[in-house]
Amino acid sequence: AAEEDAKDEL
Amino acid sequence: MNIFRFAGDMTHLLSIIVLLLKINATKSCAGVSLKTQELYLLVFVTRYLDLLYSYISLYNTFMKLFFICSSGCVIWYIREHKTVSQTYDSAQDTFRVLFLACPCMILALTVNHDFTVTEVLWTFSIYLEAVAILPQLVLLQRTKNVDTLTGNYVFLLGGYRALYLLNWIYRILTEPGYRQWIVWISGTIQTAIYCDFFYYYIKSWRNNERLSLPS
Repeated sequence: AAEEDAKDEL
Repeated sequence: MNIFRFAGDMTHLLSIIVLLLKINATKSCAGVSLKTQELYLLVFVTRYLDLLYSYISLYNTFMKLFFICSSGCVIWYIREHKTVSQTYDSAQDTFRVLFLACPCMILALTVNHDFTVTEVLWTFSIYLEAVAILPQLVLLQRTKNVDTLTGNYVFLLGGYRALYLLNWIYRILTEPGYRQWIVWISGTIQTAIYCDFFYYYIKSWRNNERLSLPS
């Protein structure tokens, strides 16, 4: 799930 | 969002504004690589497909739309604008973009988190962004006496990547469980590609000379 958080960056 | 991420985004934004300003004010795209701009458009379109199905913040949405539209705008200037397009030197801008895009796609199909269309395209965009500056750097190297604004554009673009590295270090230290190996490794390679350029940019700036890269 942490890897999904990557998508809050541009 | 931490200060490094925000500063990175603002630097990225500023780099594009500097590029548009240079093209619009001088009505010339001399020294600007169309290939790099086309690669960036491909990067933004494949990465920001999530605009269609996920929402993070107004800030993110605005920035994503800005990056897509601004690279489209630069491409339009170089290809279509009556006077600007005449200053484009296609004979110098000869980098084979398929040599970058194809390996990135193969890598994205092989190394990804999820074998879905959107995830593979997102991963592809991460890999491609890492190397998309190469045609621009090759073009700069071929251009004697790089004009100041074009030099500043590339410097700001590299600065944005360096600030993202600091952002990741900050997040590693402050967010438990935070990790994104694909993004970190690609981003580190992307920043490393600028090292040589940074060296000559700072050297020319300190000596008050115009930037020229050794071939």
